[in-house]
Amino acid sequence: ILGGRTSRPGRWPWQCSLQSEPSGHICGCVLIAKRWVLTVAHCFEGRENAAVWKVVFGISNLDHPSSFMQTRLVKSIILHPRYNRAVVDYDISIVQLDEDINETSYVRPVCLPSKEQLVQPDTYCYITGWGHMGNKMPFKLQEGEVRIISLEQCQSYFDMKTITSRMLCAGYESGTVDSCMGDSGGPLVCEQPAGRWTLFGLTSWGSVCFSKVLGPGVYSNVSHFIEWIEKQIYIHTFLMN
Amino acid sequence: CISCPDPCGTSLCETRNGQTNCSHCEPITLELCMNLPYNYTSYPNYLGHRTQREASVSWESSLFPALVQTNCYKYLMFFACTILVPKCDPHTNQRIPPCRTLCVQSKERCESVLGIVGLQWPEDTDCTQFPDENSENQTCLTPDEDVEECSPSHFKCRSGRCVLASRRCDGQADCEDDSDEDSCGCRERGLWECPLKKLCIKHTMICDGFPDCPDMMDEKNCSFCGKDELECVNHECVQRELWCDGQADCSDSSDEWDCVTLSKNMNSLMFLTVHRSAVDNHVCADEWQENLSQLACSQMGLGVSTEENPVIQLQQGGPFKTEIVLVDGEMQHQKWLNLHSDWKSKNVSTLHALLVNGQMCRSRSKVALLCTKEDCGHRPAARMNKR
Repeated sequence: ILGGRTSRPGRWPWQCSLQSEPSGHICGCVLIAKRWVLTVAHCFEGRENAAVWKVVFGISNLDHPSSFMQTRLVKSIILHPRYNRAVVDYDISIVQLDEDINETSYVRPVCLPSKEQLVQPDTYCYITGWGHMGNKMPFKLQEGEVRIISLEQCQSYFDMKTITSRMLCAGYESGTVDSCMGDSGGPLVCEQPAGRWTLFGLTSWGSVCFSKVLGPGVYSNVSHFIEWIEKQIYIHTFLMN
Repeated sequence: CISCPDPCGTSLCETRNGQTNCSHCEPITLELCMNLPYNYTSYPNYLGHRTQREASVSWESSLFPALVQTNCYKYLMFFACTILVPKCDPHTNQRIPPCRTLCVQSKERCESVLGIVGLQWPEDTDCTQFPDENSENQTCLTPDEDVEECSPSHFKCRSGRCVLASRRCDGQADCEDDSDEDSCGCRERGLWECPLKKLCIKHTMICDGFPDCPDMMDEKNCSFCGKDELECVNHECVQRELWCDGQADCSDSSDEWDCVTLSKNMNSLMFLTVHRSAVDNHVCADEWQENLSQLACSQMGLGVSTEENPVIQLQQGGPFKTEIVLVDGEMQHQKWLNLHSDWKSKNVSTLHALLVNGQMCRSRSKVALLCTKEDCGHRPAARMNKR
């Protein structure tokens, strides 16, 4: 996260880290149910084998595992069948864990929006992750507040790519607060009434975040994928055993 | 030290070895450069990007498409692509550079345009690193007459200028000759038009199981199923009686989706309804147990059953297989399903696979449930410190 700050441990209990040896943390991810995690499809490019991955929950400092940490192996990876690596469209995937997480105050699922529940431009939301900070990779989870930007306005920042309805833009023209390499797959969450946090986006792509060209970040639009997510979880839970 | 690309194996590069001897040809996937007279590239490129993904989000990938719209040099996009996705020589697996003249002319004609908006020509494009066209010991790339001047992300005006493809047919003229607003129908653009809304989609998106038109018309009339068949979401036809039988018969499993639901009646009680053979059925409460309530709730994506006594006793009538109810003012037979006699020994994962029809409901009771959604989205309360 660029322009963010270090999060208090446990503040974002749905944030998880998708790790693979020997590199360690590769991407962010989001806990949506006891055995299910969302992330983006591009995290698995060239590494689609579930056996090479593990998912770490309840962690704040990647370098100092805490007693609140829980680790699960990956049972299956479900990539969106329309994922297109050339234009980074339909950038979403579902990860099935090998066993349920234990719900604690440090490990809790986030709410998913309904299909019709769209986040409005100019809403302020939060992004989190262990991605690049512009001058270094952090050990501690970072958080940043970003503003939702309309697709039309967002398209004006990106001449070379088409912003589709599967995408959501958030950030600032100046790029002061933005997600960056290593944040991919992590959450963009907005607070809803009654203090519930709902997942509206997954960090997907943007300009080179610490280059001269700035602008907002582009996130996978979770509302667009709700039906697909629900059907996949149902199929893998009830029909594939 | 990073992993070498696949053709070199997956072992880590040795210290100081970097990616030497790892070069290989790979298909071009960078959207900007998909219409080059060559299809394979080799990395790292001349801008220092290690992968096409890195190139696709680079500053230069934004800069060149913006610059090409100024019409500063006919072959600017060709030059940009020769340094973003250098041509790969299939014999040596080495990249082939652009010729120095191409680089010099691109820079001479377009650098000043960048200066107007306060931007600089990319630092890594020192033209002296590229060989001269007449060099005997090194080949280099020059554009042919028929090379595409615009990238696939651009529309070429009749005047020859490139404007962003997203600005084509947007109601505003971007080409000086207005040609970007000509022939704006979907068909003229090689696309399919959603019947009710003027949205254009690719032909490959029609009848692929994913609705793209706002009215879902791209997914209608995709199959012709028989009288006793129903259409799966992916448009296969499956026998009506196989719907919600506990076995996936559509290849996308859609015959087994939404089989178990809750339906409200006039007292706001939530009756368990099973959509067996495409008909809604009540569930007889004979032998009903708590774990079945939990399974039903979980199958509906809801957390746990909170109803301790989920059985509703009906007031009148004897043991029945069907019940007559009023639906929209018409008398209809409401069908019933019972638990299979040896349901406890069945190794199935769905509730509806445990149910059978055609049996008497001795208890004259139907199952009603209250499921609660699992908690989500709550953060732990902030800790307070006395000051």
